[in-house]
Amino acid sequence: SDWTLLVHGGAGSMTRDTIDAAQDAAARAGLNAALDAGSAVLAGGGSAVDAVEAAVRVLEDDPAFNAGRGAVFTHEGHIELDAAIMDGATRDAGAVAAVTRTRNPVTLARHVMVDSPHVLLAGKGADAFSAEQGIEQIDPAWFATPERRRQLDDMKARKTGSFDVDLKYG
Amino acid sequence: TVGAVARDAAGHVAAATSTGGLTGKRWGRIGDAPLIGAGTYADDRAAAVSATGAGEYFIREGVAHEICARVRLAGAPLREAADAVMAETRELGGRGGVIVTGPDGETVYSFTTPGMYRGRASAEGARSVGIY
Repeated sequence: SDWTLLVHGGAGSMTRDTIDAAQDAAARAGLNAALDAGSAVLAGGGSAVDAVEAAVRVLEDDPAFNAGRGAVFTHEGHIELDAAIMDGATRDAGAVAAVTRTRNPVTLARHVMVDSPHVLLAGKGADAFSAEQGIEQIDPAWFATPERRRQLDDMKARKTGSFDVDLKYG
Repeated sequence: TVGAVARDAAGHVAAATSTGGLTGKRWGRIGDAPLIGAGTYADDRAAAVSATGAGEYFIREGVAHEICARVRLAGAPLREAADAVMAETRELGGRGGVIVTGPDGETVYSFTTPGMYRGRASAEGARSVGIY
C-alpha cells in the first residue's frame, strides 16, 4: 500500500517563542496521537475520508487545540464549533457551523455529507440534525477549559476586537 | 483550528478541518473552516487541502479550491500552487497555513505565520511532528 497523512493542530497564541515545555509536549503528543489514529486506518486499507475523520476526532478531544474540547469562547462566553469534511473521490462534502452539543463536529459534518441532501448546516438546526442522527451529544461545559476562559477575559480587558489577528487567540 | 489531509492506498484524497474559531467572536461570525473551497477542499484530480489562519482572507481568496484549481487546470506543482496562493492571501492581509497532499502522495506544508503545528506520516514509515 502507499498512503500519506498530514495533520495540523492550532493552539491559539502559542508560537515557538512563547510556548513552554509542558505546552510543547502536549501539542506534540496530540499531533502524534492524531497521526496514530489516521495511520491505523490507512495502514489497514481504510479510506482517506475515514482517516481524516479519525485524525481530527483525536485533535477535537485534545484540550491542547482550538477545536472541540479546548475550543475558544465567543464574546458571550459560549463555545460554537465549526467543521468540514470532503471526499476527493466523489467531491461529496459536508460541513457544520456554530454547533454547540456535538462532541466531535467533524463526525457531524460527515453525517451531513452522507445522510443529508445538504452541504452546510448551522446553529440550532445543525444541533437538531446531530441529535436525530444519534451522534454523541455532550454538555457544552465539556468543551470549556480554564485557559480559554482566561484568554477571553484577557481579550475583553484589553478592549481589543476579536479580529486582532496579531493576538491570535484562535 | 485542527485538520487533516490524506491519500489512501487506492489513490483517493480527503480533507477535514475543525475549529472553535476566534476568541471573542460575535454576531454569529463564521470563518473559513466550514466553507467548502475556503478552508477545506478535496479533489482526486488535484489535491486535498486543509487550512488555518485569518479566515476572512482565506474566504476571499478561496484558498483551498484555488490551490486545487491551479494544480488541475494549470498543471502547477503542489508546492508552487500552495505557496503562490498563500502569498496572494498574504497580500490581501491574511496570514496562516495549509497542509496539502496530492493523489500521487506528494505532501506540502505552506505557511506565512509562526505557530504552525504540523505532523506527517506515510506508508514508507516516515514520521515527523514539528512546531514551526
